[in-house]
Parts: sequence; C-alpha cells; structure tokens
Amino acid sequence: SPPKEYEDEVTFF
Amino acid sequence: PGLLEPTSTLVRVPKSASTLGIAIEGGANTRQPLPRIVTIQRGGSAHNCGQLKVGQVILEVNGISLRAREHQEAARLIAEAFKTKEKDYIDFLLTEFNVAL
Repeated sequence: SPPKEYEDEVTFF
Repeated sequence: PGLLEPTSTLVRVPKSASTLGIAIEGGANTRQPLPRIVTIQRGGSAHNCGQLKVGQVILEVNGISLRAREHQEAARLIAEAFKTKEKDYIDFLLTEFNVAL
C-alpha cells in the first residue's frame, strides 16, 4: 500500500 | 562521525513542570520516519531542562526505540513516559540529523 500521509500530524505534550 | 553513525545525545528531562511542553511531527510511513521536535513551549519541563532543541529527532524514549512506530504510537509512548510516576524524568536519545536509522 502507498505511504500514508501523516506529514501534517503534530502532537503537543 | 560517518553518515551511518550520526551523533546522538542522551538528554534527561526532569519533570519540572505540569507539562512536557514539546510538539512532535512525523513517524513511520511518513517523510519524517522518526519523530522530530517542532515546538518547545516556554515554561514546560523540556524548556526548563534547556537541552532540547527544535529540529532534533527523537530516537528513543526511556530506552524504547521509536523506529518503525507510527505517529500515534510514538506520541503515546512519550505521553506515557511523562505520565508515569515510576520516574521523575524522561530520557530522550536525540540526534541532530534528519535520518531514519
């Protein structure tokens, strides 16, 4: 399967 | 160091504030295969520590490799490391290089 597009995923802690 | 041995740094971040105070992006199956620090918030534990920098890539958290972990799983490991009462610090293994080891 093609790579998922998570480039915009940002998590704050 | 050679290209296959990028410099890595172990940083111990004391839990000195109620938040860790960082933001990360990336994870397995993205263009940024290991999580990268994109924000360090003033007043958070990471900022108080003074040794974390925006742009550093997180290789390990408390000795647990983040390699091949997708964003949500890497985020969960970091969140749990901050939440656990077993340790009053988090150990981060960091590299300045934007590489997937």
